[in-house]
Amino acid sequence: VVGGQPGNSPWTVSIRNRAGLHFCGGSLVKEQWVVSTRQCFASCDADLTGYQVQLGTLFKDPRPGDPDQQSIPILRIVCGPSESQLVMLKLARPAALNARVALICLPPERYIVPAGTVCEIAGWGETRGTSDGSVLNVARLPVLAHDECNAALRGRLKESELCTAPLRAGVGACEGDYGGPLACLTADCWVLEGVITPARVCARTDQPALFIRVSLYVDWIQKVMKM
Amino acid sequence: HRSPLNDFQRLRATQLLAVPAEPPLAPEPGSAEQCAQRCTTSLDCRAFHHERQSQLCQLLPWTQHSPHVQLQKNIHYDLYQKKAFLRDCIVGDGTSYRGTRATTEKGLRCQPWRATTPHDHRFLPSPRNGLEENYCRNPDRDKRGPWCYTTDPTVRHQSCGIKKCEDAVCMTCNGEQYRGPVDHTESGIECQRWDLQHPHKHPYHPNKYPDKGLDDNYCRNPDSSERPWCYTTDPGREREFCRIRVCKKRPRPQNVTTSCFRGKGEGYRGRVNVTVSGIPCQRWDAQTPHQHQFVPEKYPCKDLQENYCRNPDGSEAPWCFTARHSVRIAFCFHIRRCPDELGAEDCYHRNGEHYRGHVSKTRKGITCQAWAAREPHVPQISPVTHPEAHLENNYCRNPDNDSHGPWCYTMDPRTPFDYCAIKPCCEPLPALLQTLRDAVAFEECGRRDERLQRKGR
Repeated sequence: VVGGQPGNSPWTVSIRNRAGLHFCGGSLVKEQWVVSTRQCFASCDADLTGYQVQLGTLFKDPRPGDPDQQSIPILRIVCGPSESQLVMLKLARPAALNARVALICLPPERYIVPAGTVCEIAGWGETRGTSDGSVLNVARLPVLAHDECNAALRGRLKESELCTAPLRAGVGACEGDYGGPLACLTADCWVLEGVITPARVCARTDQPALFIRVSLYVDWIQKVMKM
Repeated sequence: HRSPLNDFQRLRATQLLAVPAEPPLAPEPGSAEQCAQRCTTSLDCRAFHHERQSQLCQLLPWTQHSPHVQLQKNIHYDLYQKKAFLRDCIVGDGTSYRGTRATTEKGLRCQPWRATTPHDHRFLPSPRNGLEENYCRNPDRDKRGPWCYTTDPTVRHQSCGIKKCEDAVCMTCNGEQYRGPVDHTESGIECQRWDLQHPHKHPYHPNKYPDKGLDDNYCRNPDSSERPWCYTTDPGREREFCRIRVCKKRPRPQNVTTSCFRGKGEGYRGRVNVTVSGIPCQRWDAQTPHQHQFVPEKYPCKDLQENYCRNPDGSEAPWCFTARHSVRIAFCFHIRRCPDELGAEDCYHRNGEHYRGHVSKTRKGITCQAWAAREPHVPQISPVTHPEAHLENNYCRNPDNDSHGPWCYTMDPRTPFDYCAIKPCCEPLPALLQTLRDAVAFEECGRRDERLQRKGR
């Protein structure tokens, strides 16, 4: 996260490859399910043996013996509807919820986040020197109205996308944050409204940032967990 | 420090079924290594079953190549067979060869060792010398390798021309796809088994890297080194390259793409050379600001040109060393992924709840499971539960009015359901997105300790 600060986001998980390297983020929506983005994974039937999610710690690469850290193997991947760019990861066992690990809420189906709502991204991705890259960073971004964003993007905004307004200071997600959450406070709870996806450039000051609009796919998320 | 298991080839979840004259020995308690020790010292033992759960082992006097024997899946057993009996190549002069080749290099049939006609001789089978049937053997350490007496009266004996293991299977590029039988390093040290952590602890567990072919103690290249290597059974030497013949023909690169990347992007040959955070990539032929092993000349098949994003080591996506000292590598996830779904074969209106077409494949090309079937998935929705939904055969349908269109249960055991190769007939009406008129309550989610937020680090 560029232009952010160290913070606590107990639903944000780090996705690690077989060599133990962090390469993407995700959000814990159920004890045994993580939402992330398709861009991070080789295919919809990728063999994820040896891949893990790490939660319960603020450190990107915690020292062995970090008491709250949990590392859980990923059992399999399920791809969302074609244009969603979402995936769900089933964990080998449920995560233990505690002060460091919590579920993020799912929005009501097809819910619009009101423009101006201040939401938060989180991740262990590239900070471009703006903060301590060894810990979880968070940053606040205001939601931009759909029409305004569509105009700024010259009509190329999709129904499945959600925008946040660019900030002059250059604040935004970057490489390593993809798949992580855009969380918005609603009724005293943090709700997963967006999922971070790759942009051509991080933290632009002149263009809105795009996220996958989760509320369009809540029915699919529930269906996968039920099936 | 050499494990007795080094002489064995392991087949996971496999049992050897035989129609024996007499039943095999009763199982005895023991770890896999203890079983290997017993089988090695037993003259007629050629393989053993090892039950992981109960830690029992059963010695067997046959292998998969023995007559009236067959392999069968069995999750309770791991089958270990003596390599000497399975190899169809030779190590050194082939004295230890126990394969089943029974013809000479010129195609003559071998004379059984027990027979003394048409050629009389002194090499008669015994429990120790491994002479058996009419198989090629090397009882007198002949430099040319295993041989036999021939059934041709005019040719007393002839070499069988069995290749050396390092020549039997050649390797291409950096040998990442090499699955041959070489199990010694180039200086002749025997390799350590990948499924053992002694004498050297290491991260390459076969279960963790199922696609790297980390079988037994064969030379492999799981980390994109220059060529196959292995951990050695010499405690003083952790790992060493192996000598393996390079195939003359270099394989044509697969899955080459330039404007997008597929899978992990090993075939990406595009020209993106800036990370998503705006840092230029370092040239592959440079060693500053980052020293690295991926010298273009040593990786001829990886197209490490200029400073383009590439994936020479099977990482998650194309990546590069960056021109910034503080950032060693960066993935190039901003390169678009190539579409990997079938073209739509049909279209549907609204949510497709009235779709009655005959498409029966998912968007990934997997065949749909019949709605009335209960395998491989036990359906929660079936013709019984939804009689009005026209759930015929295995045609795509939308019985639960899924807003993302017709779907089906799939024949892939790992994918309970998926959407079909069908698209909306016309541009979908904008989804009715609603604001929150009535208050929403969330349960047991979305809460955190906010103190951390206010107190800066």
